[in-house]
Parts: sequence; C-alpha cells; structure tokens
Amino acid sequence: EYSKEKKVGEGTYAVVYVGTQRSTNRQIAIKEIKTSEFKDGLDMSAIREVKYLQELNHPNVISLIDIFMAYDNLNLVLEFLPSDLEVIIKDRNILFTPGDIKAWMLMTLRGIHHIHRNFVLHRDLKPNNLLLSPDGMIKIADFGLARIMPGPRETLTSNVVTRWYRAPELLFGAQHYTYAIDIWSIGIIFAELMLRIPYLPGQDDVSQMEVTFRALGTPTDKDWPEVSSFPSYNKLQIYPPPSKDEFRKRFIAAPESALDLMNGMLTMNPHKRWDSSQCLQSVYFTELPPPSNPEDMK
Amino acid sequence: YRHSSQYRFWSFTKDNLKQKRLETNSRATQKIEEDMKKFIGSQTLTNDELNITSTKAIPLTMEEELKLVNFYTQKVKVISQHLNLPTEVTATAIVFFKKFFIENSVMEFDPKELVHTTIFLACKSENYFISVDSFARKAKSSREAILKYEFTLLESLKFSLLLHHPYKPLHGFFLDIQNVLHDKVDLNHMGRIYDACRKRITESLLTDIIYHFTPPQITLAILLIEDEQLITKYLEIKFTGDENSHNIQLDKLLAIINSCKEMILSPDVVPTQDAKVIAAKNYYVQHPMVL
Amino acid sequence: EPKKRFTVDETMYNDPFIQDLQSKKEYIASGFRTDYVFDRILTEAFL
Repeated sequence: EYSKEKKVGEGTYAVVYVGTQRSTNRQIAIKEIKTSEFKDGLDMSAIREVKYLQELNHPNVISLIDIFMAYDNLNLVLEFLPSDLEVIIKDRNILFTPGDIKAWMLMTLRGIHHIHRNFVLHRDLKPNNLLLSPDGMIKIADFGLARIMPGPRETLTSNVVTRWYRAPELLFGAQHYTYAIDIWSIGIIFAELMLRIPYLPGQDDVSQMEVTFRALGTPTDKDWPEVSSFPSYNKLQIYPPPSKDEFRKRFIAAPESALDLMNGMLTMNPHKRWDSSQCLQSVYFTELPPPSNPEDMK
Repeated sequence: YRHSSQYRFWSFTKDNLKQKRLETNSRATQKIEEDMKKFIGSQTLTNDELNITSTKAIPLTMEEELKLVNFYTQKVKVISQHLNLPTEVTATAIVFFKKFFIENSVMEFDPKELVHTTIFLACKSENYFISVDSFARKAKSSREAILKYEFTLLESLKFSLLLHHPYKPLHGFFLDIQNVLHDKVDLNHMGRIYDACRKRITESLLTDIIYHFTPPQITLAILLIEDEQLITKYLEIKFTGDENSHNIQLDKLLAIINSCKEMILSPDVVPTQDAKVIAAKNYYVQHPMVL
Repeated sequence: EPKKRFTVDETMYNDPFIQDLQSKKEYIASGFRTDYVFDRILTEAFL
C-alpha cells in the first residue's frame, strides 16, 4: 500500500521518507521508528507520537493516516507536509504580508486549542514543528514530547521545549505547569514571524533566563506571586519590563492589537497568561487585514 | 469519547465480542490442527500414543481460553499492585492484557509471557517510566522476555494507547454531586464510598464491561452499587426537570447503568485448579511430543 | 465548543485533595490552576 521513495530526514529515533499511498496515489510521509536504538524497547517519543496522534483529529494538527510494523520497525504514515515555518522565516525571497502572519497565527492557535481541549500538552512548539501542507495549511507536528495533563499530585519535568521557546516557569524549574507553556512558545514564534530572526536566542539555559528577562523584565512577586520561591530566583539580575513604546519599537510594523495579543501570550505569570480561547478571540483576528487565504499564500 | 480510539477500535456489542473471540480461537485451532497433522504424519506412533494424542492434545475451546485469560489478568493486577504501581497504571496494564487476547489466542502466545510486557508497556504509556533492567529485577524476569512481545502487543492494541478509565469520572461525579445536591450531601459518607468505588472499579476492569460501556457509565453503575439512593436522587435531579438541557433520557441511562451493574456483580472468577487443567491442556496441544 | 453537561463551580466543591494544592508555593509559582483540574475530571465524567 505504501512506497518509500526518498529519505528526507533522520532524527534520533526515526528516519523520515517521502512516499506514495498506492490506493489514493497521494504523497505521504513515512516516519520509520528505529527499534534497536532504544535499550528499553520502544522509544518513549514513538509511544507518545502514537498515543496522541491516534486521538487528535484537526485540520491544524498533523494527521496519522496509518501505522504498521514492517521488518521489525514501527512505521507511522503521516500526511505529506513539504515545508515548515522555520524554512519560510529563513527564506528571504519570501515576503510576509500582515495577512500571512495573521493566517499562520490563527491556524497555529486553532491547532493548539484542539490539543489543549483534549488535555494534551505539546511541549515542543517551535517554527520547524509547524509544518505547511501544499495548500498552505499550518499543521502542528512532532508529539514526541507531548503528554496528557497529569493528575494534580504528579510532577512534570521542566526539561522540555526547545530553549528559545521555553516559558519562564520552565526556566525556573517548575514541575506543576499547565498549557500556558505552549502559549508562551507560540508568542515567541509570533515575534519571530515579525522580526524574521529568533526573538530570544539564549546560548544556554542560564543565559536564556538572562536574555528573556532583559527583554521582557524580571518577574517579581508583585506580578507573579511566589515566583521568588523558585530556588534559582535569587541569583537573578533584576531588569525593568519594557515600556509600551520600547515594546512597540521592536515590532514597528505591528498593529496595536498584535502587540496586545503578543503581550497576552508573553505574560510572565502563567496564571495570567492568555489561554488559547482568549488568543483566538483577540481583536487581532477580527480587525483588518483579514488573515490571508492559505491557498493563495506561496 | 466517540472520537477516542478506545471507542472507535475497542467498543463491541456482546455478540460481536463473542464473534471476535470465536474467530481468534478458530484461527488458532486451525493452525494447531495443521501442526498436529504434520506431527502425526512425521512420527511412527503406536495406537496407544495415537489414542492419547487424539484425546488429550485437542485445541482449547473459546470458553477455556477466556478462563485462562481471566486467570492471568488477575495476575497482572496482583503483580502491578505488588509493584506499587499507581492505580491508573495497573488499570492500563489490565486492559492492555485483556485486549491482547482479543486479537490473539493463548494457543499462539503463552499468557504467562505477556504478563510483564503489558505491565512494562503500561508504565511507559502512562509516563511512569521504569527502565527495562530495573523492571526486570523487580519483576524477577529478564529484559529479553519483557521486550520480546512489546511490538506485537502494541500492534495487537491497534496502537491505541490512550485509555479513559472510570477513576476520573468517579472524581468528577464526586464534585458534580456536591454541586447538584448542594448541602444534602454527607461528605464523610461520600469519602467512604469514594474509596470503596475505586477498589471496585479496578475489580470491574477484569470483566468485559470495558468493551460494552463508557467509563462514566461504569462509574455510575459502581456508584449505584455502593449507594443506590444517593445516585438515583442525583441522576433524577440532574437529568429530569427543566434544567435537563443535557438531552439525556434518564430511563435509558438507568437501564444502561443497571445492565452494567449486573455484569459487574457477576464476575467470572477462575479457580486456580481449573486454570491449571486448561494450562496443561494448552501446553500439551502445543507440545504433543511431550504428551 | 461542544456544550458541556456540567458547570465548574469551585465554591460548591469540598475537595481538599485538590484545593489544598493552590496554597502550596511551588504550585502557585508553576501556574497550577484548580479549574483546569476540575474541568478535566468533569469532562471525563461527562464523556
């Protein structure tokens, strides 16, 4: 039923091929999970991909078409998504209109809204996990770090999310975080779409805190109760939050509503940070220009 | 729930569940009979030996298989609890084990060999990760034995790992009862039945209700067993009268819950002796030379 | 959003198992929210 034509990528636990589904003649991607690599049997990332993709079904989440064993390897058949936002952001030949950025943000937030209402945390949102279908649809992919919201007394590891997109509560080592970490990542992606360069590129985990707080201000107990109870809080340099003008200067072309949305997503205190519903209902998405039609975008 | 893989792949009527088990059994029986023919054809057996082979080395019936599976499912529960695994991990291991033997026959896979593998995969799937080496030590098994059928298990589960168990619904109804019945609820009494219900939920997963009812229906059936008066009152207020904008017909819901309750109260407990006889028969049918 | 068959009304719940957590420092600082927990378990009850 499936052919593997070209190897297009290799990760720690999987090799990705492009192929064709015989019955529909449509292009597909096959993620072949290496089995020998993981000394504890099936790799945890593979288990998570399988576990969550089986349950999620949304136009802005990558769909799992089929899954099968072959030659002792686990194969995930996924829809073929030839590009991703990282490629687009880096390609200077592609001009972004405000409507384009709005469309990408809308689709990403719809996808994460669906993931969150199924009580799943993605935990690795970044431009190259936002794939693009041939008809311009954004699809959230790579559920290798995903997990379902834990029970109230369970602890979570804070060592998740690629550093530049990591929320401040994770930088502090929080173990009872919520969906808010995914919203932070999307806020950083929003900034990167407008700047066309990474917004908070820390060289390592410690400097990531420095870079984040220098840009957005060091949180205090006043705006984030108990933030000072994190063990790593004491060694922090205290920076003032940017003024509205200073913030606006960073994103010259952005309308006021875009800055409000970004502020909502990049709110330091996870309690006050906007959730996916608040983001989707922000003025930014209802005022002109409308989001571009994905089909018309390059 | 209808979008969940648990509903899409693993919800059956009683008839088609029985049909499924018969298919699995007949597929394995066919294979056994072919092997038996080859075995008899390749040996020069005396009449006595022929006689013994044809009377003792006969494939298991579907009912016998089910007894053996239920016996070993009980072991999965006991070993998981012995390993101090969280309740939901134990429940996942039980359900994984049962589902494996919907798709496969005990004449194809020795249930003993799947017990640790299902518990190990349940730990991984429920983010309660234990390395295979430390798991092997605790379970007094080996990494090879544990990993041997991990893929086969995943495939037999139709790759559906996310399970909805009745524990969270129990907690949810615990809350909603407080909301709907307001101060007419004795919280200490609720606390007592809460623990009893959790235990009964785990016990109930050993029956076939997981294929015929949704987790909330199982929870309500168990609450009905533990405190019929409280639950009936709650459901009446919740699902009748003008505030019943939930398009749930109370009589239909009660009928479902009561049929679930009947199944829970009639579990199929398999005496060890019976299991031993069936296991011996299963062994002989696969190793006629020993016989 | 599909219509939910319940309303989360935390003032009605006596649930120390969960409510005690919102006074723990590490929970507050992490962004832990009891309404997320209640929403999850009530959704599972009305699946």
